[in-house]
Amino acid sequence: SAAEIAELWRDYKDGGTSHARERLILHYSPLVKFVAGRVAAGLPQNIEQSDLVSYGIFGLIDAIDKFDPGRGYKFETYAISRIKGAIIDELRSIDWVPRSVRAKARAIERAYSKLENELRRSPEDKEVATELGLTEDELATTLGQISFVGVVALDELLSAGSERGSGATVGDTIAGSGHDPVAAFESEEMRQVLADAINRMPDRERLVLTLYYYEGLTLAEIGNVLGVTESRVCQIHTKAIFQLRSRLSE
Amino acid sequence: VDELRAMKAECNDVENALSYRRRLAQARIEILEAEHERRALGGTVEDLVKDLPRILSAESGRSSITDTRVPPPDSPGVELHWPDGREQLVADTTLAHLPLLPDDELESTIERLHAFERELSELRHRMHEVIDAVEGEIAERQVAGTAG
Ligand SMILES: Nc1nc2c(ncn2[C@@H]2O[C@@H]3COP(=O)(O)O[C@H]4[C@@H](O)[C@H](n5cnc6c(=O)[nH]c(N)nc65)O[C@@H]4COP(=O)(O)O[C@H]3[C@H]2O)c(=O)[nH]1
Ligand SMILES: Nc1nc2c(ncn2[C@@H]2O[C@@H]3COP(=O)(O)O[C@H]4[C@@H](O)[C@H](n5cnc6c(=O)[nH]c(N)nc65)O[C@@H]4COP(=O)(O)O[C@H]3[C@H]2O)c(=O)[nH]1
Repeated sequence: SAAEIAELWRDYKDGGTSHARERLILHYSPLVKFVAGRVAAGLPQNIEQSDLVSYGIFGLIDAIDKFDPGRGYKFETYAISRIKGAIIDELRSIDWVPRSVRAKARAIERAYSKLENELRRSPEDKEVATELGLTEDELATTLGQISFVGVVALDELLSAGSERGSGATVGDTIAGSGHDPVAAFESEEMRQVLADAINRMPDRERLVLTLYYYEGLTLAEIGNVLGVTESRVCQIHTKAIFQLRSRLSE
Repeated sequence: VDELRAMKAECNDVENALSYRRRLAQARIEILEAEHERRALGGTVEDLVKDLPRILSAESGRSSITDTRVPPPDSPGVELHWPDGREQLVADTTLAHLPLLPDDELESTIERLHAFERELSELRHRMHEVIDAVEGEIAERQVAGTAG
């Protein structure tokens, strides 16, 4: 009941004992399972779920220590965003993407940026491949190794225009929500900025991005609707994200 | 299409609320079962708290890259009420007073949570079927619109 929970908070905020804090941690720890599940979706298997949960628990403890019950807002909402922030921060700092993939992604993104500026339109696969000194097949394979799905990838998408937090990002300027990519994405303003950028893209990329970000389909479902293979949809999505990022950061 | 979108938005709200409570129920089951084990094997509650990362991730699945959706809003969502108040199963202070819970109550709570989790999963699955059908319809029209 609400009264019992209020008492748990009073015990901790008045007495500050580790025993009282432990009771709050136990009571609210299911929130960590919820958040960790959402952040984990789409992450590679080498990232252990138990690690995500333990980063999340630190976020929960932080939220418990900082929460002011007198303030009148709901603890769950506050805790969920701190837990998510803690997990994402930790993933950023351990740089969860293998270095070689990171390097390839940067090279491809630079190629798109450069060609867009020179050609004043979206470059074709052939042009991007030539710019990178790859065959079209090699480019397709490389695109297949990079993927941008899930909460952490959304975070990286919204930080277009900033290399690892060195400057203002699209996400920061709009939502002011710091590390909550989902909240940033949910804001009306951000959805408009993204929609405008997406509408200016070539047909197929625009469809994939619209169906993924605005209609909530999975890449597999998009593949079904478009009549293309899953790996092909993955490549189109990755390519589209590079193009989107280069437009968002100009 | 606007009506389809409105219907989908409503279903998504309910789906989000169901998924949230389903995860909480799963977490509570995992913690209570760990407590059950702790009582059988000995060990402190403090150790159990340290062990939460393993406890809360043991059963967890993860979707692959192609089966992942854009992240839904991370809020508890709309309120859900059952006539017998079973939504309290994921909100009460059982976990806070874990060691004080009598053995038989521990077991009966685990059973009730299992039943509740199954029910939430079933309702959630049905919502997915509706949402996926509506999304499929909207997507088909968008693809057709682009082609035409
Ligand atoms: N990609 C993806 N697939 C999904 C999702 N939800 C359900 N599925 C798929 O549908 C199967 C049945 O799910 P369920 O009826 O909810 O039935 C589930 C649920 O009742 C329960 N369960 C699932 N995850 C957990 C967990 O983390 N902890 C606990 N205690 N139980 C869980 O175990 C049952 C079997 O789970 P699975 O073997 O994983 O099998 C799951 C999984 O393959 C989703 O959000 N994303
Ligand atoms: N329209 C529609 N929506 C769907 C469907 N399946 C899941 N969702 C919703 O989309 C969220 C993200 O799903 P996910 O990317 O598969 O990401 C899932 C998945 O990776 C994992 N997960 C949850 N339950 C299961 C399960 O039973 N088995 C497995 N293997 N993974 C699960 O945890 C993540 C978060 O789960 P939730 O918090 O429940 O959040 C889920 C749920 O609210 C579907 O078929 N149609």
